[in-house]
Amino acid sequence: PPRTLIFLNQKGGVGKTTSSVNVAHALALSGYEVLGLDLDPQGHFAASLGLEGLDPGLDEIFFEGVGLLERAQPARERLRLVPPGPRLPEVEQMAGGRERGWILQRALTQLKQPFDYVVIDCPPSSGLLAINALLATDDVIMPVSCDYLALEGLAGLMRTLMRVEQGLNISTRKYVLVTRFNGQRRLPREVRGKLEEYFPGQVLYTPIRDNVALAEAPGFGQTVFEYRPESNGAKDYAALAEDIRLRRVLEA
Amino acid sequence: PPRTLIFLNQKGGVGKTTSSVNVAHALALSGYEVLGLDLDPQGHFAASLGLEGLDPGLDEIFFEGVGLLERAQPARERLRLVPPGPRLPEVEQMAGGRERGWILQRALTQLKQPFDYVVIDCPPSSGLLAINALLATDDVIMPVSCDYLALEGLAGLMRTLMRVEQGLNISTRKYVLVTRFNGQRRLPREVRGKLEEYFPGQVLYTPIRDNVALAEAPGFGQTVFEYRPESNGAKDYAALAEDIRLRRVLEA
Ligand SMILES: Nc1ncnc2c1ncn2[C@@H]1O[C@H](COP(=O)(O)OP(=O)(O)OP(=O)(O)O)[C@@H](O)[C@H]1O
Ligand SMILES: Nc1ncnc2c1ncn2[C@@H]1O[C@H](COP(=O)(O)OP(=O)(O)OP(=O)(O)O)[C@@H](O)[C@H]1O
Ligand SMILES: [Mg+2]
Ligand SMILES: [Mg+2]
Repeated sequence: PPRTLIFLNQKGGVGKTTSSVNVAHALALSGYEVLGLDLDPQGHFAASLGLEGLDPGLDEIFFEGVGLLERAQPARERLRLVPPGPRLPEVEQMAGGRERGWILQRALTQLKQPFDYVVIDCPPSSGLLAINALLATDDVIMPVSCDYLALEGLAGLMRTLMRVEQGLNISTRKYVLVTRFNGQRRLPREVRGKLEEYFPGQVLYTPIRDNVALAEAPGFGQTVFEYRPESNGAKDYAALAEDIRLRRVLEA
Repeated sequence: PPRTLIFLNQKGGVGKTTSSVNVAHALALSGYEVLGLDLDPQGHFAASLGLEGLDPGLDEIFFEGVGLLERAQPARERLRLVPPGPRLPEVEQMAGGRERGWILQRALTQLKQPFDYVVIDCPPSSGLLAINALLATDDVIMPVSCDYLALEGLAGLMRTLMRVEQGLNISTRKYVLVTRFNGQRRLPREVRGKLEEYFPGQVLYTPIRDNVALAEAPGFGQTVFEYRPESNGAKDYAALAEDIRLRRVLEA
């Protein structure tokens, strides 16, 4: 079965989508078969890859039980993406009980095609969509931008995850990804230092530096590897994809 | 009655909280009585002002009909803040019909204390909390950070607001606030240019420049006017508060 990763953080603008796009493409470029799921009704994972984004997608998986492969669109060589679909916001109001949380997980077990990785981009919220992602995944990667408010939210997020997982009797491996790092500024260095201290063995080895190429690439529907392959953004995300693959973290 | 402003954008990390904090304090420093409402369960508006943030707040206004003043905490001279309260996330699942959208608006009409301004910080989502903010407000201010994904989301947000307002037969005045501006970079200049072009008469006059003081201040529980009053961040937010007060926009 594929290894499933989700980029999760209810704090906005910390780099969930930027990481989903560039880690998914880095893995595909390394020869792995990757399926991307755009779980954010905003559809930025799809848009960043240059896809139209208005087609039906995950909404039909939730509401009509359509198979993931039927709604997966070719995005790059070895990379397919299921867009959110126009009705995805309505999932949050879906009627039903506990089984609603397992819809995505069940859809993944029914995948006939072998994938090496599934990469899920989550919205900045914690409702039914986020629960579905959590119950479908092996690894939770929490991007944390190097500023105070993002750090402040992380402890609460970790506690919430532990509580939710205990209640559902599941467990995932959790990693912290340092994003928007700038080694010359005091606040980013302090935030990164605190993350290493509070989450020993969980902070992924490569921080993603602040790099304008990462912000510009989506405007062209390109990943950073296409838009500016020599940039720090491309180097950092290539290294990060390897960290994720090998589970390479900062030692305590 | 007070003039009510909401900082709204379902895109994350665009500066809703940073703007709520510093515009609210700028107005209080100019002599106006300001009531802040922290509608984000993450409680960052409260945290950025140095408040504890775990006390009951807006959750009791929604669930028990407690008055806003009873849960408002003194934050600064002429600035009080109602924190979210620990149960605010449960509001999204509240049972009931159309009347659920009007709870905040009704609570504001029942305010016995005269305030000049009410400043509401919204979460990066579009559920029942956002609807309550929309139905309670006069002005919607949409912070847009100078990057492609924030610009991409704005057109959709405007359309959604128009549709929601038509359905509820209300109307608000809508403004765009340019944030994280950096005049030396191409992408921020392009994004700002496009905003002026697509939204003539709606873009607030002063862009907020990228300024590290704005990111550092919350870590000390201070507004930028306390933390670094001579910074560009302080100058820009002081000018923006005047723009908001006078409805000063870029002409087409
Ligand atoms: N390392 C970086 N350097 C420069 N810009 C970045 C970097 N990471 C992300 N950005 C930019 O910051 C903005 C926010 O990033 P992104 O959209 O990936 O965050 P997000 O967590 O997915 O946001 P949301 O919570 O809205 O889904 C984007 O415009 C992106 O291009
Ligand atoms: N003009 C600016 N210059 C530098 N840093 C900024 C600026 N505006 C905001 N920031 C920083 O960027 C981060 C995101 O800003 P903020 O939390 O205000 O956005 P938000 O829209 O409220 O996010 P969310 O969607 O999670 O509620 C914060 O750490 C903040 O300190
Ligand atoms: Mg995103
Ligand atoms: Mg906020």
